[in-house]
Amino acid sequence: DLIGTFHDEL
Amino acid sequence: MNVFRLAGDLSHLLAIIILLLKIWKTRSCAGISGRSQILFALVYTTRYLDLFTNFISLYNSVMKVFFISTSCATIYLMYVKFKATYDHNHDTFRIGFLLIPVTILGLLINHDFTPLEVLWTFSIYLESVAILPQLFMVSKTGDAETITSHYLFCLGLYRALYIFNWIYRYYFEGFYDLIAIVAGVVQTVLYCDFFYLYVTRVIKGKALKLPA
Repeated sequence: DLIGTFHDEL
Repeated sequence: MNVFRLAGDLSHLLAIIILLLKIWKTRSCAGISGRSQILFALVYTTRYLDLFTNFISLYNSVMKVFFISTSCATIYLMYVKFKATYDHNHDTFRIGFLLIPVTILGLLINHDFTPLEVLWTFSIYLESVAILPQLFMVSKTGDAETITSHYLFCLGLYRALYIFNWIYRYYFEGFYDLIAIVAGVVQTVLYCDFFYLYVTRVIKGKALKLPA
């Protein structure tokens, strides 16, 4: 799935 | 967190430490593009605004604070403390040529048209090209100090390792973020010419001099 607004990477 | 991402983050961390050590130990920022450093500071401050809205992990927060604070420290060292050593005559890349298209692209192609998300997207696009003033400066002067080339190598390697991380995540977690992937590939491709020179010259103990 494509995560839109939650970014867990730096 | 997989091994590629950890290695990428450590490479990124190492790049910044090398840069700060170079400036601090030699008391000089000669050969470093202040324009690229301003772009990087802009990248970190616009991307890590979610420090205040989302908690991901202690690791994540500590790294974000580190990247924001060290990028500000670098600018302070270049434009205040060691201003006399800043080689502005060779740092002439027009950053408007990067900022304007990247802003338009961030507004047009994003996951979600919200202020934080547009800023995140802007920062991803900007990071992919933020090194151009530095690479332009190296090509203009025709060489780079060995320590500067180590910095550039680690900084380029970081996003290349992230590409392996994205491949891993796609296969094992079903996760992908096209904006990050496309920008990350562009970013890595921009370093290819430099990687070639680094491997063929610097690793063999020679200075990084561009072929005439």
